Amino acid sequence: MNIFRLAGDLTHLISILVLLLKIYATKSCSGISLKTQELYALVFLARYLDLFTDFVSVYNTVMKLVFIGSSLAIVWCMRMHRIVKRSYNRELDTFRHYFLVAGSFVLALVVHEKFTLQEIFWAFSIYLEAVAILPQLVLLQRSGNVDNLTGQYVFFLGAYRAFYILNWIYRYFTEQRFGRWISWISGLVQTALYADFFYYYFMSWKNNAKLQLPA
Amino acid sequence: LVNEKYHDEL
Repeated sequence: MNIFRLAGDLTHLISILVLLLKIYATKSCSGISLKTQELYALVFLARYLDLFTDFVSVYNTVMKLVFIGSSLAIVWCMRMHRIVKRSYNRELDTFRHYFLVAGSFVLALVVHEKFTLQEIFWAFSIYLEAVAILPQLVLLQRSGNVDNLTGQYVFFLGAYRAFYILNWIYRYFTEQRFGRWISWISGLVQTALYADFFYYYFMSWKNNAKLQLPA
Repeated sequence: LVNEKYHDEL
């Protein structure tokens, strides 16, 4: 464990807590893409299949349970909670995310580290996580204005992957034979997808203006 | 090369 990875994991946890806070505090999920939340739940379920077979550390197991539990709680909230689900922008959240699932799974069947069920689902979760934010970014552009908590949610989500890139660089230079090119490439693509959002987020913060994404 | 048999990252 290094400081970059710890910072990345904590930033990731913060992003989920910000989202849960927004939903519970405002009893609203407007501006949040249910499709992105469903994709993240799928990412964690596919990635943590080894939850009960490989014990890495207490920290690792606890964080996996928190990520799976919180992502399912958000999806449940947006689908079933009678007050929250009313504010879901169903008509704006129209990204066909099934293509992202299918594409990631096909890619995982072709490009993986080992042809085992666990490794294929792991690669699938890595690829899917890289594109899971797309429905959310599309929804933000369509809904025009971004409320603070949703903007912070996307910002922390992008920052977490940027910290992971620093973690991979650190591990590459400190651990011999550390090769995780599936994560590296996918992580770079994922962070690049946030780049334009970061730009507009930073500009709005600098000009102290409300975050407006170009339609 | 992968330096461990399982994924130690989240």
